[in-house]
Amino acid sequence: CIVKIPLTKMKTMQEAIREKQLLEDFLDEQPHSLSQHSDPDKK
Amino acid sequence: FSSHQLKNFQNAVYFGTITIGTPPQEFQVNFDTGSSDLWVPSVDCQSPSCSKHKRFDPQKSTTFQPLNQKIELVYGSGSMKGVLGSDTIQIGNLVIVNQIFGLSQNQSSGVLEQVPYDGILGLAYPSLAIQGTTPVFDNLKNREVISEPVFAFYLSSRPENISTVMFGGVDHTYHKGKLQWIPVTQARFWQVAMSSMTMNGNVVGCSQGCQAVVDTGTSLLVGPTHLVTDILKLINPNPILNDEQMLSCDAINSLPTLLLTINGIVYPVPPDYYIQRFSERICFISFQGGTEILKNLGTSETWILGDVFLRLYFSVYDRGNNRIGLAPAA
Repeated sequence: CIVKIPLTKMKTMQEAIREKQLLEDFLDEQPHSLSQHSDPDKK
Repeated sequence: FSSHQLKNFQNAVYFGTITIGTPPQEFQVNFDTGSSDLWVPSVDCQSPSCSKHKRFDPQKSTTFQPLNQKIELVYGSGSMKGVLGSDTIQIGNLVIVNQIFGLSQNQSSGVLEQVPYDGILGLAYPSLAIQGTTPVFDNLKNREVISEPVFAFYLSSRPENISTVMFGGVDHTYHKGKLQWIPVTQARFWQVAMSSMTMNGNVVGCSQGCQAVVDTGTSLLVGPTHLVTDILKLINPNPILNDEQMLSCDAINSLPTLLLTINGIVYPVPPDYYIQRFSERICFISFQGGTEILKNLGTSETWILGDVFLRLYFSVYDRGNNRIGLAPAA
């Protein structure tokens, strides 16, 4: 007599994977961009 | 890249299918133990939040009856305004005729706009429902559509369709060990008394005893902001991305287990459950402040045990005996 309803788990934003990759790219680039900031010509 | 965006990524939600009307119109709903009303968007709703979701068309249902009573419902994630109506609801093979439900005509943007479900099906007590309405589970119980007045949740970490809500009984293959029963302290929310919260032997919350609301509609572990701030400082002294909830995943192995004591039983929540992996290197701490706004629960301190806790512990909601059963999920 038990009625089971399957539930779907999902992230709220479909772009999560795309954004995750963007974030990783951002962190990879960040150290370089910080060092470049010390050079006023490249700001 | 704002930290606000990152927080949204981790709000995993669970939803299932119901139908409303004759012939049936299908909707995805969040089965929410933290509220008591059922609502779905109406075809009249022009909010951007509604346009992204399935909308109920009363004119296409031969069993719909309008009630012309205006309603407004406010959730942690947003709000809706609309009207009440009544129609046949079907959940799996459970059928309720003349179930009163809300039809939203105006919905807030933000979380309700982004979530993949259309509406909410509340499973808390009738005292929390719109006055004069009977919640879905009370109709299932009172009209003897189900044999036992219980329902239960198994929430899996995996995205496949293996998470389940069950009505009318408990399938014990979903949990390990014996169910531990905890009396409900106030028949409104699914609310129990908690006696302590510790980490590494330190009391991190609930020092004078507190109330814990078991809520499938909340993603994280939510508590008073000042206590959550202290917990985040304790477990994350070196936050990244200027966000106290973000930490390097390398830190997970050194983090303490959270111990919740409820009705004399200790419920451990290890770091790999309260920390969610956002990417290979970035992790997210699933604690959030904000329960200080819940001042009417008969206590000065309230915690909400959301999906983070419920993925670890299979939960049974027993309306016949006003108690919650918890056991480690299988």
